[in-house]
Amino acid sequence: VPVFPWHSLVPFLAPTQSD
Amino acid sequence: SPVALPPFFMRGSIIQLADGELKRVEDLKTEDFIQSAEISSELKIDSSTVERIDCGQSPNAVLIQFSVGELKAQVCVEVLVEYPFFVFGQGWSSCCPDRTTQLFELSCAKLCVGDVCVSLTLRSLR
Repeated sequence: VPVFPWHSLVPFLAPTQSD
Repeated sequence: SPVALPPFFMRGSIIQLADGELKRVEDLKTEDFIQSAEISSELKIDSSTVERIDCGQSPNAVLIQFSVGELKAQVCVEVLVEYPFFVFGQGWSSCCPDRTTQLFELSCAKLCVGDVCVSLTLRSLR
């Protein structure tokens, strides 16, 4: 049975925000 | 072109949280994402508010515009209408919940303007 990592469920990586 | 629906949205798919715990995709809660991001060294959870939902260029596609994080960075994604997003405090939601349920047996709410979705950013600039 394949196991998928939790973060694969989030469809996009938002732009990194600088502090 | 719109992002196709990956297999892990099928009801019963096994998802591994950051602490190693296994859960079915339909059983995930907001806390699972928050806690997984807390112990992730690379990823940070952020909130993305749905600002607009428009028709996409392909049949069955929608363009969703999000406002991300405190800086309200604008992100636009084109996905199929059945693509589910995880809404804080609500769970899986898509533009066409009936179709998501029909294709993937994943119960969904209707994704609406104003909904706040789980999104991720990298923890630090490289």
